[in-house]
Amino acid sequence: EDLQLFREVMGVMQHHDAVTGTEKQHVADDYAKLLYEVMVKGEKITSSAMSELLKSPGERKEPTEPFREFRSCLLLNISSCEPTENSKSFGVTLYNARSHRVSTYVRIPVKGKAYIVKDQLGNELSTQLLPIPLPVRHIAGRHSNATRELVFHAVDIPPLGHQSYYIDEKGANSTDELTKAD
Amino acid sequence: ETATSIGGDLYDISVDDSGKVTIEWKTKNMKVSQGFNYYKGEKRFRPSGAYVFRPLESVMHNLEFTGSHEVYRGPLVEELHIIINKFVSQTVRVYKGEKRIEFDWVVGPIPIEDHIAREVVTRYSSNLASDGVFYTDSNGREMIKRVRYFRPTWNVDLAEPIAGNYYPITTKISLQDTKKKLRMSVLTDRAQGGTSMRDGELEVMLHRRLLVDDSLGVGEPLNEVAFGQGLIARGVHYLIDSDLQDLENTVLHEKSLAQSLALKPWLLVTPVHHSTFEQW
Repeated sequence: EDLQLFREVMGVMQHHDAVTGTEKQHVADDYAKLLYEVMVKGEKITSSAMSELLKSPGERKEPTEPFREFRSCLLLNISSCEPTENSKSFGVTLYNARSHRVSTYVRIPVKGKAYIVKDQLGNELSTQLLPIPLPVRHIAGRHSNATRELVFHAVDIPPLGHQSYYIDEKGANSTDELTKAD
Repeated sequence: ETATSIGGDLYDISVDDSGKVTIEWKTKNMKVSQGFNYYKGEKRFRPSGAYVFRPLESVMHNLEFTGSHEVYRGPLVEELHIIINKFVSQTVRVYKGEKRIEFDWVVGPIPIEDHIAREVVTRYSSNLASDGVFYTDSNGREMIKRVRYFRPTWNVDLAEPIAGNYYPITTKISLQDTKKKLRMSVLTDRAQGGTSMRDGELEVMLHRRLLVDDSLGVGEPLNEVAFGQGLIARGVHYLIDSDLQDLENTVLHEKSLAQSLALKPWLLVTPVHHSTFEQW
């Protein structure tokens, strides 16, 4: 039923106004609302699909409860991601929708001052923390505590496949003013 | 503290006092300067609007630079954070080991207190001789040759040189210097409009805020508002150089970059409170 809703909304989005942006403002706002609602509903589908994909071959049981939740970050375009800002430790799974192997730099909005990133084999990755540019932090409507972006390099994500990383905040009692050293 | 430029071992990227970015390649004779400008939108007859791009006059205006910039360098990425003024800023990035320069631009809210409609563009001006020819991929696949002030099927006399030379871009606009055998391309993360009004220069429109309906159907001006103020647009351009001697690899590299810009991996987060790596 969630997927059907998604199909219906994407059907509406084929309208030439939705594609080109020549609709009235309140129609554009409604399109955005429709898309947002079905993306949130779609999260249930992606969560159960990722649970299936993450089951190691031969393993029959699903990942145990806390690890079965896969949440999207729909506000990365304003450097905001509630789950990564408000968790001291979290897993990040990257799903590569392309039919080619992909390496990419990942940017995650965070609040802390130092993080450890491990790949699924436990190797610690080189990371870098950068301040989120001021004009982005002050965008009207951006309700985010994130002041920095955590950057690391995801190498060789398989085609139509995924890769997971474990991220843990170091020195959890970090203060929050942005120092030059950052 | 003392760094004034970024670029790793491929580029030397710095900012001048007017907020313009200058890029020099360390490995080839190529130089590009990037800056923002705007057109005033036509308001009287046949105004600029959702269906039409018609600047008030065929000149572009400079944006006053009242901002600042900061340099951040580290093991994975080097960044230039540049604030041009109250409604235009950008971050210029170079990632380690990647042959591209990323422009993360933020435009808006575009001011209209002076009742002037504005259409903000970014320009990449290089030292390449492109002889009035440039290419756009208006369908996301093939590159279509465009020649300034020219139409392939009739002798055109452009009464509006700016609007008449603007073309749709889906993922890429480029120009090339056949003597130097170099190509400059700008990859976009969404469909935009663009042109090359001067040799060696690529121009892409980023954001518009107009004040009069263009009477072509929508019945209201293209004046998007969010949270009570003008909409803020944020996007990414990749600036890449390509060697025309090695066309095979050039095409593959550009195609892969265009796809990676349009189809980034999907990021899914699993909060794992109080769980160790082993448990996870």
